[in-house]
Amino acid sequence: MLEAKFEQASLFKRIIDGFKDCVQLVNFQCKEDGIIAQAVDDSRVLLVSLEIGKDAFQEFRCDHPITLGMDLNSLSKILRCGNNTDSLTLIADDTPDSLLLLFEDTKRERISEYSLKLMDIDADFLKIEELQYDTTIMMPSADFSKTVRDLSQLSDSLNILVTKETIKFVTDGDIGSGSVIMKPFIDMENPDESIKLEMEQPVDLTFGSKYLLDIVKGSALSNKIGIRLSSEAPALFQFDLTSGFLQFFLAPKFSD
Amino acid sequence: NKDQTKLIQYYVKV
Repeated sequence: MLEAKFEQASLFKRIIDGFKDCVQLVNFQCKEDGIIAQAVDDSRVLLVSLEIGKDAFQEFRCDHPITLGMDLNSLSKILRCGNNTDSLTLIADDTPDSLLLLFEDTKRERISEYSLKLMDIDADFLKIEELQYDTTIMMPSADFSKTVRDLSQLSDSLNILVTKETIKFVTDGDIGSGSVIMKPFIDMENPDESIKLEMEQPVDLTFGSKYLLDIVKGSALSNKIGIRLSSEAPALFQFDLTSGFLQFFLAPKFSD
Repeated sequence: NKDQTKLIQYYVKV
C-alpha cells in the first residue's frame, strides 16, 4: 500500500511540469524511503532522474516496493484539476492497475478524487556511475534559464566554456552570434543570487539548445541550479528539492 | 557542425 501526501499539490505539479515535455512514459518506483524515477528522451540524448525523499511529503507510507507506470500527459491533465494549495495524496495498492489522486481543500471541506490508469512500461534503466566532474557551477536557476532562452534563439547549439574565473555561454547561428559571460561572486544578503564556481579543469562543451530548453523547465522547482561538467561524460544539471532532486544528464555534441 | 552524442556511449543498460 502506498499513501503519499503532499502538503501542497503545487509541489508535485512543479516536479511533473519540470520534465513532462521531454519524456512521456515514466516508471515511478515507490519504496519505503520515497519515490524515484528515471527516463530517457526519445532521441536518447537526455536522461531525467527524479528522487522525492519521504521528508518531502507531509505523510509517507509504502509497505512494499511498487512501480507506477504513468503517461505524464495523462497525469498532467489530472494534476491541473486540483488547486495548487490543495493537499494531494497519491494512493495505490500493492499490485495496482490504477493510481488514486485525492485533492483536499481543508478550509472549504472540498475533496476531489481522480483515478489514473497505470501502464506497463518497458524502459531501459541506465547505470550512472558516480563521477569526478571537471567543473561545478552553482547559480540562480532564473539566470541560467534566461541565458539559455536568449541564446537558443540564435542557434541549435550552445557552447559552455569555463576557465578559472569565467563562465561563458556562446552561440553562433545563421542570424548572428551572442555570448553571456558570468563571473563567480557571493551575494551576502541574498545567498541564492550567488554564483559559485569550482574548477579542476577548464571545460569547453557544446550542447543542443533544444535539450537545454527542456532542462530549464525545472527552474520552478528551485532558485538554484547545480551544473557539473566534464569532457568525458554527459553534463549534470540538478535542481534540489527539500528532500530529493530533479537531475538531467545531457550528452554533449562533439566535432567529428 | 558538431555531432550529437548519445547517452548509451557513456552509460550501460542494467
